[in-house]
Amino acid sequence: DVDLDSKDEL
Amino acid sequence: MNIFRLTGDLAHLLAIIILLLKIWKTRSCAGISGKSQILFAIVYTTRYLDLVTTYVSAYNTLMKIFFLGSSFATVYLIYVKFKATYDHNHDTFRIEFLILPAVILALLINHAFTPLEILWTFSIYLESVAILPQLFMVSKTGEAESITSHYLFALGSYRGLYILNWIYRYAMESHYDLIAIVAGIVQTVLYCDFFYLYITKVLKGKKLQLPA
Repeated sequence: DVDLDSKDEL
Repeated sequence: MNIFRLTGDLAHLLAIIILLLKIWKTRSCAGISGKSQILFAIVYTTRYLDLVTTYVSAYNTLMKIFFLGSSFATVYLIYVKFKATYDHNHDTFRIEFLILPAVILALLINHAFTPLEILWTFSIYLESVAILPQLFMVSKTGEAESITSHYLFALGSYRGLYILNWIYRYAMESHYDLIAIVAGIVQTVLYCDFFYLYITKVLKGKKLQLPA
């Protein structure tokens, strides 16, 4: 879902 | 990666380096809230647990290692090495009133009910209020050394720049994460009063004096 790639942020 | 996030991370890096240099050079942590630094160490620990499981990029891994190392080093300098200069009379904010609500909120509002996701969400909520003990201490002492205000300006700017990054990512990649965005806005708003004082006073060479 949408939030997974916000884990590439610090 | 985009320019807003990169400058945000660099502002964050700068803030941490300013703080470490201030404490190390002056061999004193006067005016620095140890409680906020403890909260930051908790934030990075609970957020960067994926350091060992997922590899995003060398940049991502290096920054996580630096943030983890520097936050623990800062706590060590305050509570061990320069303990004698720690101003615990003014660093009295009850951080359990920040940690508990963040835990409860993370359990209630999250993207997935898995340990890693709950810890990440907790760290996002906690980071948004982690600076409160420091801002509280500045308001109690009524002033801050200019180096401390530079630290706070850089630290406050970092999440402000992340907001621009989220706008950019929504516009360009139609990606957004409401939990990070709402917490990031709260975090940046908490600095607004300080930003006003910093720009109207410190940049004019005056000391940061809060209205008594």
